[in-house]
Amino acid sequence: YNHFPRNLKWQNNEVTFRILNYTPDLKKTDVDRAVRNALNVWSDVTPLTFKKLHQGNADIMISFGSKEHGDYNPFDGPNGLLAHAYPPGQGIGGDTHFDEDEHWTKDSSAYNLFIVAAHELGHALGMSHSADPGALMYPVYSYTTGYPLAEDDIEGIQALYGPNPNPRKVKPKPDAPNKCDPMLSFDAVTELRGETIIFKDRFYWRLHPQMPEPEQTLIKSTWPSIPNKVDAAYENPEKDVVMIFSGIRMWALNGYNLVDGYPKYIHKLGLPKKIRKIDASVYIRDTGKTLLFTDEDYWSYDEATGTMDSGYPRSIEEDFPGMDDEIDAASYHYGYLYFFHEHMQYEYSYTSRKVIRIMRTNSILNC
Amino acid sequence: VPLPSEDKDDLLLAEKYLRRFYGLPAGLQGRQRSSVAFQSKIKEMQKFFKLKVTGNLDDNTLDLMKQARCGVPDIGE
Repeated sequence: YNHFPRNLKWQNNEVTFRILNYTPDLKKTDVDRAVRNALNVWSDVTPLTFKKLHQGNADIMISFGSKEHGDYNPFDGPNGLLAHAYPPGQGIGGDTHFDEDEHWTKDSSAYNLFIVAAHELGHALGMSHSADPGALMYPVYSYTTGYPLAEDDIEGIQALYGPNPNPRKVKPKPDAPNKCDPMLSFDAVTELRGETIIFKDRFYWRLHPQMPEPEQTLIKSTWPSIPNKVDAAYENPEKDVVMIFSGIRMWALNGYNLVDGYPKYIHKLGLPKKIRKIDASVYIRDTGKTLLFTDEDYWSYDEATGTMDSGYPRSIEEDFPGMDDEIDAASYHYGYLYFFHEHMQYEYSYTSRKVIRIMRTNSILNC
Repeated sequence: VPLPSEDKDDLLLAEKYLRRFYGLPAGLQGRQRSSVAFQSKIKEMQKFFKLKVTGNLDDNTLDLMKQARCGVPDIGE
């Protein structure tokens, strides 16, 4: 998290605000509720209280305007700049402006007013931008559901105002995982049109042969319709589809798009009802089979016929000597299977039927 | 060699972005000095967003500059 220079903050914990005008995109009551909920996000974790004024000068004056709107800090039409706010202080200090040329909504169909308001009011209280992509104070817009503050945001605002003396139980989002954390484990690994996608918590890293640095992004900012937590994933390149597994459901993605008819239950693949989760999955290009790992066992699914091969489940330990532990994620490259378990990855050779190399899980992330 | 028009658009977008969010000085300061300032501001932005710090206007950096965002600068006053 960052603060503004000189740690600008309100000296009084009772802060006033006033909504000067409204966007026609939403009902007046929706705008009032979005602003109030956005203020509550910050009052939940600090001693701050917010009092609404209906006339006169408030600490935080909230308004909608387009292009040049009176502060010589013009907006730019649709997209691009969505809103801005000024740090605590007299006059324009604390004032918060929304770009009326954006389409403001209550859901994820366009720019969500509550999410943008919560971010801008963070500025109005003294927070500057955070470099944590999972933080509310990260400068780039992304739609998320649930409680918007991450631990990073809470630490930042409490460094200015202290904690809420009567805290209400809130569940902050964990910070973005650090790719070079030596104890890092993966949730799932898959290929996607020549790139490697690695899922961890609410995020995924994207590895591209010509991109030296993995790129970390929120899952929901690319695929809003899949869950925040992925158990397993694999790509069927012939169909140009990536299968995502979470709990007892599975999603089929074609690039950014969800294939019609999904999500479906994983039991449609032929798994017994007692299976409630898939740990890892991998498509073996040479055989056209997809291996699905659950606890100590694994299944083989024939992509061409769309059926589960008979004689499964089989024991992972028996068929993959050297792999006597559960598997978090799996991938396959040129005759080698890569099993990821906690902070280690095991390179297994199909031809010599043994583990031939053990590395750190995040060595794939240039760590 | 003249830049193809698309590159020129990207360059203008990048200059505007860095001027607004990273304090790139406005106006003409002589070719050499402005390109040094330009590169150092790109590095600052790449560092902030945890991109590979190259000082070059690569695809990743440009992609990020085109995303919808808050109008408050990322650094400084």
